[in-house]
Amino acid sequence: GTQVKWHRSILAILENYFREEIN
Amino acid sequence: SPEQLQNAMETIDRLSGWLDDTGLKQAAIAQWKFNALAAMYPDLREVTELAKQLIGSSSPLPDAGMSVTEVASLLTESLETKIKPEQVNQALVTLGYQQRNEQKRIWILTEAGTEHGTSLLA
Repeated sequence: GTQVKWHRSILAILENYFREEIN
Repeated sequence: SPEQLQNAMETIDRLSGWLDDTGLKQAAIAQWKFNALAAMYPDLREVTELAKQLIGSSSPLPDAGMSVTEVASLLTESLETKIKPEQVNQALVTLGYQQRNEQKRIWILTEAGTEHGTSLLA
């Protein structure tokens, strides 16, 4: 099978996304 | 025989077409082709190993990166709120970085996603 691995650059993007979701 | 080999290579090419849609690196797909050929024709293993070494030396796989589970746990720490891996996967879909192939039950990177992620053969 295949597996997706994420680079560190995705963390800031997701942090912003979830911050907006939480608020 | 040369005909058998020809047939085997055509089959491998057809199968590798499916891998092309997954966002895998061409070097990884080429490695898979040589592995498939060696699996079908063990006599060729020595030759295929040489080819794979060459691929490995010219296109080393990038830093493996983080799984969604690891990303979720880092986000849980930084946001001080429990973030589950499923939420991360959904967010990555919403943001346009990955898509779900329900038939193959795998995540596929979108073009935008390839800037932040890599598809690896597990």
